[in-house]
Amino acid sequence: SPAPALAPGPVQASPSLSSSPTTLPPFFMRGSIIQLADGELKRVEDLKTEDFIQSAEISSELKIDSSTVERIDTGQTPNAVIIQFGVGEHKAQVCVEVLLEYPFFVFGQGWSSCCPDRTTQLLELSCAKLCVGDVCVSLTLRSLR
Amino acid sequence: NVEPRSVPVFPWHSLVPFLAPTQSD
Repeated sequence: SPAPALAPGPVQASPSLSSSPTTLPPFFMRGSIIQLADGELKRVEDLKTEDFIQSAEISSELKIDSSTVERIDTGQTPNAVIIQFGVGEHKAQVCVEVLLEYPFFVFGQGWSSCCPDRTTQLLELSCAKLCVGDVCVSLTLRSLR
Repeated sequence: NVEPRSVPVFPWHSLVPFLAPTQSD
């Protein structure tokens, strides 16, 4: 089931990092097989913006949100950062604490992280630098107004 | 030659986070 959503206010750990931002999920490793909503299989490094948009269009439960990076601060955990996003059309402010190398998918650009060299070193996933102003792909439930 | 048996397949939506606040605005 999709990971729980984050709420605004106090900094929350990213749901994809379970309870603490100290681990990277296995599916970011280069070569990982990803299944799109139409059943097509692609490698994580080959994914394009359209793959997420089309998969969300097919999904009856999920919808794509645009989340703009507003701030990037040093995290409370070593090797972590706190990223403040403006989420969705209302630019709701949400903060997440993630590892420096945690990749986000930027519209029209692909995988990006706060420390691309570290991402490439650990995951063999080529990565751009995540910057303030980048618009990332995120998800929301269609049932949420 | 040995065929790989189980290659994990991950759903597309596990790659991107849910960031939208869940409380009512």
